[in-house]
Amino acid sequence: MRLSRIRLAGFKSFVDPVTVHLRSNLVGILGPNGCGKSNVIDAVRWVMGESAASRLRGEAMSDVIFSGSATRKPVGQASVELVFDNAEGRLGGAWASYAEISVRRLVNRDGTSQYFLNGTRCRRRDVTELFLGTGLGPRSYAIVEQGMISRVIDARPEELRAFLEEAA
Amino acid sequence: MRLSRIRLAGFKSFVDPVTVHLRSNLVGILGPNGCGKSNVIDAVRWVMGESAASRLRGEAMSDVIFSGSATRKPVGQASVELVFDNAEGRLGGAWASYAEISVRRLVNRDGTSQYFLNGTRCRRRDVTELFLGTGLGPRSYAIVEQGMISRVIDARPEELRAFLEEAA
Amino acid sequence: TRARMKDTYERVDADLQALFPRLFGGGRAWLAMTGEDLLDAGVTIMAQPPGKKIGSLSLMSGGEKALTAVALVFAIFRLNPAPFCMLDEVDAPLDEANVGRFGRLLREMSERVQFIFITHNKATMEVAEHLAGVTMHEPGVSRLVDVDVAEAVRLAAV
Amino acid sequence: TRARMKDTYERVDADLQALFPRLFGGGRAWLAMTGEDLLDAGVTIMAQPPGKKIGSLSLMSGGEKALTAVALVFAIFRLNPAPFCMLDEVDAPLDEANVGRFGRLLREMSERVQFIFITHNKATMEVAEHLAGVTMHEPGVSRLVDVDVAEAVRLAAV
Ligand SMILES: Nc1ncnc2c1ncn2[C@@H]1O[C@H](COP(=O)(O)OP(=O)(O)OP(=O)(O)O)[C@@H](O)[C@H]1O
Ligand SMILES: Nc1ncnc2c1ncn2[C@@H]1O[C@H](COP(=O)(O)OP(=O)(O)OP(=O)(O)O)[C@@H](O)[C@H]1O
Ligand SMILES: [Mg+2]
Ligand SMILES: [Mg+2]
Repeated sequence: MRLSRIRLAGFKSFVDPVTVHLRSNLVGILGPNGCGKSNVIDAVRWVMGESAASRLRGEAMSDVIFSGSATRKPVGQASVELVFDNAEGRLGGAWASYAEISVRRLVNRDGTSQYFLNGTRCRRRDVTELFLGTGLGPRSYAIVEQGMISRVIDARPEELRAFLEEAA
Repeated sequence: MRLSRIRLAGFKSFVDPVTVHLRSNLVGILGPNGCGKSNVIDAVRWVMGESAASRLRGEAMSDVIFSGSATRKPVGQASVELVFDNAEGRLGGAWASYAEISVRRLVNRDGTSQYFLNGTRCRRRDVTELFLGTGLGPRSYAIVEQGMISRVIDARPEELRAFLEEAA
Repeated sequence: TRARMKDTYERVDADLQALFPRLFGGGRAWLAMTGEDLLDAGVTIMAQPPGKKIGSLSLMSGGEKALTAVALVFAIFRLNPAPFCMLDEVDAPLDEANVGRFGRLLREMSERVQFIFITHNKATMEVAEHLAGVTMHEPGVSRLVDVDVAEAVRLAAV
Repeated sequence: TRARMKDTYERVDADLQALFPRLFGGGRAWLAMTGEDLLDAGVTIMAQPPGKKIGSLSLMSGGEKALTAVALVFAIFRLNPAPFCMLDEVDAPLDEANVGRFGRLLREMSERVQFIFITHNKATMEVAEHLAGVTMHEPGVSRLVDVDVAEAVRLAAV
């Protein structure tokens, strides 16, 4: 199961719909300071269910919605979609027969989030269950945020143990 | 008042006496990972009176004494000396007439520190008083540790106020 | 369960022992348990960069800590290869020699794991098979441009 | 005293307003008080990188935060130029354009302040008038070598 694309619209600095195509197993993202690179990582963690604003560098969950720029007005909604290539059928259960799996999250300014799996409305729990056992999740070892790489080294022994258990 | 040299002996990875000459107002320090660059900054903060082991990345104050390498035995003492060029007489009071001012700290494995000003034994308080009003000190805004630059941005308003007061 | 934790611990420990010297060009690292019972003991990392004594991790340098953390994360990936791994400027504290070793390991691990990595480092950009450039030609608005490596180096300087 | 704090606040605010646009190539930043009374109110930084709205500092990027912090530290130095300033890899999160602006300001500030800076960045190395190389030819033991810029670039790659 590979991530084939990330589609952002209204999420943080990505006010216009943008699709990031991940065409191989070694994709580099680059650009000047403040252009929106780490926002892409925030988008992936958000769509997988991240529920704490502080973990998305914001003060409120509505901080993920484009709040305007010098020339643009704020918008009312943010949406992020992850599309996985499941051709090998790695994701089991009900999803094994789907060649592509799409996970999408939508939020508007009143704060209520909606989740979708392959276009069908579902609960947040369905999304977290989909990723269970794959090692993925909003705070998984698979996503290393900016400046946090040394966190595993500074962790206390019981935190490191919890880190390993998550991977088991 | 310019810093003209730093002399380390037995301090962290500087087991043999080393003198860092600061020949101008723009001195770059470079070298591969783990070679001892940040240890030089720790040395400067230590000699100015830093008393918390955790602020020197250690667990005990004796962690500043060279603890051995694959081929070398540990030593029993660490010493750092800062030599300032005071030709302009910027440091007032009793020190105004000295063209060079040396501040030195010595520690051995039993933990007791000795301080010296221009070769004469003194108390830690004499050293902190020497730097009072110059903006210098073990935790001064003048020394930005590795990875800590964004700390001023993440500070709470009352912390930022304290930061400004120190500089006043 | 106890058996599962034991298996996890032993496999990550073995992979850490294998990966650390490859990233550091020598030295060794391993996991240690802080207690007897597998089910509630804590886990610590013991690391010895080449030529140094085994010391407390807190005395390690910024680059040494980052590299040790990468070795551990990659060891966990060998145990349970999540579908993708996202790395945000993990190579920022590394010197050129370590960036080189990091890039080579990244390329090798990419046979089983998809890596999406943000970097300002030209040597790491060259490891990528595809590059996505993010720009703000319209101030405050992020867009994507496809770039090749030579262009990428120029883009980073805009 | 109140008068002293007011003077400090106003002068650092003025210098922050002057230095921020020079580091960012535009935009603006200033200090704001969180209360009425100068003697106990907190102080916050308001920053607006070029082309963006004034937003909470926490949403800023890693590089933007580092550069804003440098602007503040340098503003404080203008108020009370301590004899020296030591910077440990503050340029690590910066892209090439910001590293360039940082280096130019460093060179200008060095007329009044002595800077001792640790860097892996070639562009910042070139700002230095003198370079001190730290090596561990004997593993675990730090020594000093004098280097010139070309040699420095090679040393960083060892
Ligand atoms: N809700 C929002 N609306 C508009 N812009 C936003 C929003 N949230 C964050 N931003 C903007 O996104 C920018 C930060 O982007 P990001 O952290 O992704 O940068 P980056 O490319 O990672 O940069 P660096 O190389 O410095 O780490 C900030 O300048 C911020 O103003
Ligand atoms: N008391 C001590 N005795 C011997 N070696 C020590 C002692 N304290 C620290 N060290 C060694 O110093 C090294 C760290 O040095 P330092 O943090 O200065 O590296 P650095 O040059 O700043 O590297 P980086 O570029 O990664 O930040 C560690 O490898 C550590 O083993
Ligand atoms: Mg970033
Ligand atoms: Mg360092």
